[in-house]
Amino acid sequence: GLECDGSSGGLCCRQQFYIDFRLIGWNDWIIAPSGYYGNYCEGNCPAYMAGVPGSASSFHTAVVNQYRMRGMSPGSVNSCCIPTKLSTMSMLYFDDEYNIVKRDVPNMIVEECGCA
Amino acid sequence: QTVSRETCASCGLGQPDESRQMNVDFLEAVKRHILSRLQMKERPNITHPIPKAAMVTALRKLHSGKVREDGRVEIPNLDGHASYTNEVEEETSEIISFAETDELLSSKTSLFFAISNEGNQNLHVSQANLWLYFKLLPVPLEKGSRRKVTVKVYYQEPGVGSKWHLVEKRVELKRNGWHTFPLTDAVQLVFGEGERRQNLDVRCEGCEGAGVLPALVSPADDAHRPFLVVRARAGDAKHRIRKR
Repeated sequence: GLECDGSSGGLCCRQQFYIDFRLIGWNDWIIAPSGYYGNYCEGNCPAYMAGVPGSASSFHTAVVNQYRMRGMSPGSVNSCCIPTKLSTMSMLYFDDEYNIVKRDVPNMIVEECGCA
Repeated sequence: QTVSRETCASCGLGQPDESRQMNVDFLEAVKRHILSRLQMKERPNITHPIPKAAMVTALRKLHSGKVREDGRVEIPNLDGHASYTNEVEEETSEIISFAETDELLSSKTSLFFAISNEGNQNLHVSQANLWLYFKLLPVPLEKGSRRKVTVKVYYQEPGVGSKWHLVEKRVELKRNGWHTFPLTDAVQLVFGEGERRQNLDVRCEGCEGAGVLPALVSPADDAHRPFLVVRARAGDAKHRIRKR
């Protein structure tokens, strides 16, 4: 996937967005980690993106892209820029009963973006 | 540190209002996202933090986190270095709950834990253990005798005046230390009923004669406060779907 680092030319990419829990006053109840990568996807998915390797968000999209590249566009639906790879976040925090909870929350961090 | 524009001349220059507002909205959206993934309606209100001694002791006992002296925790992930992302197939929780005493109950051996299924209705308890610390008192013992005691942990089914069950364990003590007692069924009962409190009564047969003192809830000794460790997994135990 592409990173939104100014050189992606408005194409679908991943925008990193780190939130330091201290800055939002959540470090009193969240023991670890000290912040959260609230990354998100933004950018366009023009038709010629269909051929860019790694830009398809799924096998299904890759097959549809092959049709599009041969001019047999199945439906004129535009694809859109979504997370294609997500990772787990483990958190250690106090709950409202002052218990310490360690939680592995799947699909919490956007690692890559692609067109679907 | 949000500084109002009146006092900070340069703050207003960098960002036009709407992009600043967008950042604030986005930040609120991320906060809501985190709380919703933790099944919380709002962030907890921490008025009196847990004594650090109790917290550091408990976290040290668990594989889940390496605790540094300042109490910060490193959560090891699959390839070892300390970060906080490790791939898991399903949502798992580990809850550490510290024992509390009820002023209404005169008995010194009674304690309770305030535990809940963290808003996750179908949280299944895979394991729950009570951690108790035992101290050896400097009393003379008969030659060759060993400090063997029988610890009886009574737990009450949820609801006032309901039934008590017994978990019993014979323990030989050679030094001060922690011992665990399985309470998986007890905690599953609490979660199953959607309750938030687990009443316990801890008795020790033979402790006096053997010069052994179980550490219960005492403000003077927070580092050895009893705690309950619950390992739970989201999803119903019966219909487990495995990804191959």
